[in-house]
Amino acid sequence: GLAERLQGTIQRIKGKGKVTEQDVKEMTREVRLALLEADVNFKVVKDFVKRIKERAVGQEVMESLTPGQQVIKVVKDELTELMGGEQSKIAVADRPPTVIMMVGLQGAGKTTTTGKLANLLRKKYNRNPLLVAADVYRPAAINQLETLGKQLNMPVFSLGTEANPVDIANQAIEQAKAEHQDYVIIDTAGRLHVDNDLMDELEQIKSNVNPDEIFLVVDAMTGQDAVNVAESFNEQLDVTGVVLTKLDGDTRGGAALSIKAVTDKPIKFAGMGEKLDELEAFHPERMASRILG
Amino acid sequence: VARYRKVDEDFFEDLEEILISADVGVTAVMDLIDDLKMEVKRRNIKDSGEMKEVISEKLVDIYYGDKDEEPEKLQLHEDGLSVILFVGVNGVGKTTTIGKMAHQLKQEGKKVILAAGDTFRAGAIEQLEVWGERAGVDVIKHNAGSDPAAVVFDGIQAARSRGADVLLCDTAGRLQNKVNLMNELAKVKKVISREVPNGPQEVLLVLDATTGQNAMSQAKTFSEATDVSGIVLTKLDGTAKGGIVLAIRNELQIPVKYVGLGEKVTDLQAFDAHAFVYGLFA
Ligand SMILES: Nc1nc2c(ncn2[C@@H]2O[C@H](COP(=O)(O)OP(=O)(O)OP(=O)(O)O)[C@@H](O)[C@H]2O)c(=O)[nH]1
Ligand SMILES: Nc1nc2c(ncn2[C@@H]2O[C@H](COP(=O)(O)OP(=O)(O)OP(=O)(O)O)[C@@H](O)[C@H]2O)c(=O)[nH]1
Ligand SMILES: [Mg+2]
Ligand SMILES: [Mg+2]
Repeated sequence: GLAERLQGTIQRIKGKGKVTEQDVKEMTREVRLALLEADVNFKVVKDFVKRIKERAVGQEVMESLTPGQQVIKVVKDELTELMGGEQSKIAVADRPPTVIMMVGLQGAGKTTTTGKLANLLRKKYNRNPLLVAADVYRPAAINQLETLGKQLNMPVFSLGTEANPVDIANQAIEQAKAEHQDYVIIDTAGRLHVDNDLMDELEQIKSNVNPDEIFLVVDAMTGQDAVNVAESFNEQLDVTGVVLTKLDGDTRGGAALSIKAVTDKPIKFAGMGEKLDELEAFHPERMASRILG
Repeated sequence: VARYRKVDEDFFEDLEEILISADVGVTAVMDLIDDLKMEVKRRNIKDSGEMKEVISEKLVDIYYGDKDEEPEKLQLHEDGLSVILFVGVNGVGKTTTIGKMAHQLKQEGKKVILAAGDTFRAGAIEQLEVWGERAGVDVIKHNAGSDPAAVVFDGIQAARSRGADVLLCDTAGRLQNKVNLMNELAKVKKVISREVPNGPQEVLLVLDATTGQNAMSQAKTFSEATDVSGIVLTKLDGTAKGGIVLAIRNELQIPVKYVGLGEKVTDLQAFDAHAFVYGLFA
């Protein structure tokens, strides 16, 4: 991680007893490499390194007895500030049901996270959610969500694979009102941000049901492309939050910083496993440490 | 990489941005750029028109290392059963790729059977069954929750008794840092090597093109557990470039055999290194 990367420069500084601008240049170069290796986006890293450069050549580093530690502190502070504070609240509509829409690329974890959110809403907030199977494309997607519904003993709304996702969403809301289900979570099919027809479909669902939350679900191991994906989904849908999945893996997760930097939307939850109770609040400070390695 | 620019610091910075943004990896890119700068001096290259060729050459070289540039095909038996085991982390496209490959092999006149080795995830067996129907091939399955090794064992017996040429085995997605799950996978592979001569003929690691540097860790760990023989790089129809496969091939000698270009049964193509390198700049 960053600490090891800075070792060489730190030893050299100890030997000389004073820090030069060249030393600082070297240290910010190591910061850049550490962030790129952690999958933070190239342009986001460029902007970030500019931000810390000023502090890095300031008194706090240049006159410190432990300049290496100071650089790490500067980087951690700036990263944590960029990641934002912890924000894991779920919207509550003035009049039920509160509608949550799950969107994202193929395989990111939307269906699984739909189940996890339903579980959380009931266990922690005593809510009565309805799961909506609006993925009519992926083989056995409806079966997958219905299986999760059975495991949770929770209702799943489906009109089968011949129905239109917009109709499914609308009719699900009608059922929720009739059956007094106070949360509706709409699971949509994975899609590419560059697939215009499918992105239009999401806009149609949004304009029909006016979701209180639109969660962009992103795989934590996403590389440089995270910026393209987050930007497109956010520009077209104005998402309200992000869920970063598969954080139980060993990926550094730089995508988190890229996503936050380019959308400024809160990362609310972290998927920490395949089971339906493995959803945690997203901790920005912990993520900053993880990214730095 | 526009034609007729000067080959100066700006040129190399732009090149660095393109390649890092393609997930080639910062160390590989820095080494490449050092190498290119030497080449520029040695050949006295003045404008970027000449550079395009040199850069593509170098990238293809990184990929092939010092082996000759043979596109690597599936190593299937001429007669007797061939088994292909599909492995990889969650959600990358294993099950979908099996459906596509079953279709392709059937078109080539092979008799194909599928083994529903993901006995864990909700709807996994049903999902593979739909692909089996689409490709027109049989699916061997047990109940959800049963032992994946037992399903694969049954798949092999069924493939033998039905005279199948190829058995494609699906497995549950798993993150490479989960030791017990990697051990489970090693056990499935053991069953295949015990029951089928030279089996499995292929262990294909399915990698998602949107994955960053973690793909290298996936390749290393899955290879330690199952001796991966090839990669299928999926979701290349998106904007991600999957540049990490250059370093994977260079360091681990694992070739990309196929690429996934969509969600339809026909969206599978043989890997072409030159086309791939070209795509990094598109
Ligand atoms: N380890 C781990 N696996 C996860 C997590 N979230 C989801 N998964 C797994 O990732 C895979 C994909 O999850 P899905 O819920 O099917 O993803 P999806 O976004 O609905 O996929 P599409 O509908 O095809 O776009 C499954 O194997 C899940 O079990 C997580 O936080 N950790
Ligand atoms: N656009 C695109 N989507 C793909 C491609 N390959 C697979 N997908 C989609 O990715 C999602 C996940 O595919 P699966 O086949 O379920 O992936 P998996 O590896 O079997 O997932 P798990 O079994 O849950 O680990 C599905 O929505 C597929 O349609 C591809 O090449 N391009
Ligand atoms: Mg889904
Ligand atoms: Mg699967």
